[in-house]
Amino acid sequence: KEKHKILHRLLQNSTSPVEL
Amino acid sequence: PQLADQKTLARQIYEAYLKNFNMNKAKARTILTGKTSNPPFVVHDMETLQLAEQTLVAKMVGSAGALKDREAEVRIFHCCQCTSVETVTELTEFAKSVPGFSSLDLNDQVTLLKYGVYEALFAMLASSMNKDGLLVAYGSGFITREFLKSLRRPFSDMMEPKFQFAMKFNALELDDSDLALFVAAIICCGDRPGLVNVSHIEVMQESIVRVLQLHLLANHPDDTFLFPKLLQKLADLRQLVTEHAQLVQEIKKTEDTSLHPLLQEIYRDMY
Repeated sequence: KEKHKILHRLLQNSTSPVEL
Repeated sequence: PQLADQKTLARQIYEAYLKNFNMNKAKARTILTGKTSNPPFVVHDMETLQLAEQTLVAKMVGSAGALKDREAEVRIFHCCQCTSVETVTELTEFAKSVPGFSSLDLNDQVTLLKYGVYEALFAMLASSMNKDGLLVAYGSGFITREFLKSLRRPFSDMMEPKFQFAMKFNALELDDSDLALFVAAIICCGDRPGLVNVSHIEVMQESIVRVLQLHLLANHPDDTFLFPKLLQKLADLRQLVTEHAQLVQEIKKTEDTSLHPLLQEIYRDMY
């Protein structure tokens, strides 16, 4: 799970932006 | 009743595609065929690149100003990463709208995205390409294939294989409704490494692929072999991503450039 933190976050929370 | 279900699934996937992707083939073709009042700014050399950076992609490149003194190749590579991150975000939202995806095991959702996003990205990138170049910055710019080829190695090797794929893929003349189902089929793929609940995904994959097949027969009655041709494209995309991942690893090793954390996650232990 730790290996794919951002993907997990994107899947669980649509409002969380990915910082460029 | 079964046919009605299939039509509903096709419509839901198409609507999710139109809602979640900023660029689509219809928009891109309107721009590429010169049917807009604002033609894209053409980047074809270092000078036009700098002009474009000052206007079109100022937000991407100039935010921290950290890249302004770096060489053009590094700045372009950074822009590619920004676009990739945005598309991965859009693809994630699209996947969540595909019926059944969100009820899959969360780790399997991650695995499907990890292995599917780049294949989907390169399939959709073809919509923004013609033989001479590629639309960038939401369609406000057009970067020429020749200019990308003229960059120094290894950066010059980055886009040419995607153009070669795109030219063959575009010859199939898919529209956005076909592409929506094709992208869904790429993501819902039961043979990605490390999946836990394969049978659950295979059920989804089967219904999407069947809907794709029926949709192609109805939408392209003159091309009866379109479905098998597209299945071959799935294999070609896998190869394209494998080569792309190797090139990115090479760039990471030999060049002084950073890789976005989201992309690092995707590439790590991929193939």
